[in-house]
This record gives sequence, C-alpha cells and structure tokens, in this order.
Amino acid sequence: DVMPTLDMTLFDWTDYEDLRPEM
Amino acid sequence: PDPCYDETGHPRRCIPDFVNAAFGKEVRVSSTCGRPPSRFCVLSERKGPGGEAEEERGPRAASISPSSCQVCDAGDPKRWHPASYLTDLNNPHNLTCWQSESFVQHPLNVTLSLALGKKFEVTYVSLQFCSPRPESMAILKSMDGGKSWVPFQFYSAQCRKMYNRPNRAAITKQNEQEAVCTDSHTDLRPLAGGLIAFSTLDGRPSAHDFDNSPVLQDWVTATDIQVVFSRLHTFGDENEDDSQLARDSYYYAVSDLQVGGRCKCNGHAARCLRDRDGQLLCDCKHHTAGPECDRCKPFHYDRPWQRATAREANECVACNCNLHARRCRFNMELYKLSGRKSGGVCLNCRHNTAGRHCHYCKEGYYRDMTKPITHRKACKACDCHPVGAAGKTCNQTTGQCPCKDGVTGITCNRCAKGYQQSRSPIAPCIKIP
Repeated sequence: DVMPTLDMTLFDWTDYEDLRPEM
Repeated sequence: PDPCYDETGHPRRCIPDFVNAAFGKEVRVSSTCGRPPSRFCVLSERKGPGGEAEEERGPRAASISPSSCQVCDAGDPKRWHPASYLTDLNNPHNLTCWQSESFVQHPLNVTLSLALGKKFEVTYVSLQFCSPRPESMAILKSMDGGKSWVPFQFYSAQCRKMYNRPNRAAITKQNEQEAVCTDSHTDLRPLAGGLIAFSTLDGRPSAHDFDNSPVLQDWVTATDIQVVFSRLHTFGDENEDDSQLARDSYYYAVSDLQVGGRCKCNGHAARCLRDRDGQLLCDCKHHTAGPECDRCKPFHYDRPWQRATAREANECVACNCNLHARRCRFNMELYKLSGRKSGGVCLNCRHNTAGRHCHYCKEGYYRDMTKPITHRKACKACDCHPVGAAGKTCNQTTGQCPCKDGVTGITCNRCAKGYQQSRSPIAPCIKIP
C-alpha cells in the first residue's frame, strides 16, 4: 500500500513558527 | 607530419632549426666611421725583395706598415661601412665590413649590441675581422632583454690586467656558468680575415649531459648579445710625433657577426613564429604556453611543467574534471601522494558536483546512476521533505533522506505503515494506537 504524502495543512505550527518552512 | 608527435600521435621532443640568429638583425654600435668622412689606412705585410713577407725580426712593426689609405664616408654608398654589414649575407668573394672610428682606444670601448628578439639557446658567437683582431675584447649576454649583462667570454693578451681574470682558467662542474678569459685568438696576425669563435659549451664538463644540466641550459640562454672591443692592437707608435698615419691604421672592422643557436622552446616547439606585433614566439605544442613554452596551458596543470628531453616529452596534462570545471590548479602535495602521477585540483565544480575531480555530488545532491558522471545532470537534488526529513542531506549514492521516526520514502514524505500523520511538525507521524 502506498501511504498518502504528508499533508502540510494539517500541521499546527503554533508553537513552532520559527521552524515553519516556506511553501 | 608534426615533428612534435610520432607516427602514433605520441608527443616527443621537438626543437626549432639551428640558425644564425644574428642574420638580418640590426646591430647597435657605439662607433662607426664616416660621420664626418675620415681617412683610414690598411695594415699590410712589408714585402721582402722576392715579394715574400719579411720574417718577423725584432719589433713587430718592422714587417708591418700602413698602406692603402682610403676614406670612410657615410654619405657615399661605395665608401661607407655601416653596422648593417655585420649581419648581411656574408659573401666571401665580396666582403662588406662594418668599421669603427679610428683609434677609439682603451679606456674607451666600442660595443656591438644585438637583440635576438626572444630567448635563444646560443651555441656559438663568431666574428670575422677585416682589421687585426682586438688585443682585448669581451662577449656578454643578457637574459632579460638587455637590462642586465653577464660575461660570456673574454679574449685578451693581458687577462689579469684587463679583466682581472686568470688566463685560461680550468672549467670544472663547480664553475660551469662562469666566463673564461683566454689569450688565444688575440694575435696581431692575420692582419685581416681573422676569426674569433666562442663555443658556449666547449670544455664545459656537463656539455655531454646537457638535457640534465639546468646550469648549462641557463648558461647558453640569451636574449641579447653584446661584443665589447676593449683594446686595439698597436705597435706603440700611436704617440710618436708623426703618429696620425699610425692612428688612422688602428680601428675595429668586422665583416660578419654570427650567433649560432636555436630559438629556445624547451623541447616543446619545432619552430618560432612572429605574432601580429612582430614579436618572435615559440609555436608551442604538448599543451604548453608562453614565449618559450615555459609553462602549461590553462587547465593543463595535472603535473608540473617540465622541459622535454630526448627520452621523455614531458607534455602538460589536462586536469580531469569530468566536464564540470574550466579551471584547475596544481597541488604538489597531492602530486607526490599520487606517486607523481596527478596533482590537478579542479576549481569551481559546476552542475552540483564536488571533489578535486568534480567526481561526486555536492551536499544536498545525490548521484543519478542512470547517467555518467560527466553528464551535466548526473547529480540530482535530494529534495528532502521539510517536515518529514531530519536533515537536508541525502545519501549521495541512493538519494535517501534521513527520515524522522515513523516517516518513510526517499524524500521522507510519507508516514510508514502502522503510523498516521499527526498535527505536530516535530513528530509528523505517530504510531496508530
């Protein structure tokens, strides 16, 4: 089975704003 | 066929033809008769009753006397003796002579300066005289276009007094690059037609092993030749009351100045050519460059430049950069470590390559094994997932990015089996309970 690719919209960046990649 | 390569295309030593490097070149002289017109007289043997030359008894003057006085006139082509006659065609049946002003005597010198146009390896310097040979003269060379001069050879009947050098000093391996003074070739006779020929290698111990003697290779190298006439031969009659006739008989006159040698190209060119500015340059082969093929062409620095020998062409070798760099430099340490085979280091590897030969992919890229390393797309970006991967650098062979726990895929962009996506970008995949 091929797993779906990570959905970037699901991540909560509240505590990690400085790690958030530019998309 | 190119003499710098054999029948199979392999490089081999090549050298320009042996020439008289002085022929047709301008010689700058410090003194020439004829401006204003002046009288000169030719010395000749006094004949005995039977027409034969008298035997020399007592003073030399007893059998030699001035005769046949003529006029030197720079305004009359039949009576001029310009410096161009030194290096024109030397026809023994019609000798043309350069001639100095009369009685330019020591401590005054008369000099002849010849610029060869570039470095030559000089085998001999010869002068054929129309006058008696000088009592003292020096041959000098320059290796820097006439800025500095070093002596090549001295000729003098009084070596110590004139040049502060011993007569006919022995040449050993320790002083092969020194000028010698000799009293040979300084006899008054012949009164005309005498020769002085200086062989640059004659009597020098390493001459038979010239290929392996940097000292002698340097010794024979010259860009300019200078001849300094230091002292005229006289009979001592020039200061007598009625001495004008004698003084008019003492001068330097030369019919031919030759500089035998080869255009210096260090074994990497078979000829010298003139560039657009008229400058003489070697037609360099073996991936060499420079006026004397004295360095390697750009991008051919994989081994150090060397002069070619009879056994080995020592051609310059291109750096191996797998078509990813245009520049490289030589590193002696790497060259020694490689067993003196390769010392080239590529500079500014392009197409995301790295290494001294641009032979692997730089950080953040991996090797696409479906393409040869010389391909401009041989290195592909890792493209590691910004959240799923633990870093940006992938395995340079497989392209596998380092994945966080529970993440899988070449670029770490999926959750592994038994894991599901979380909301935390720190742990993007968590085990399914």
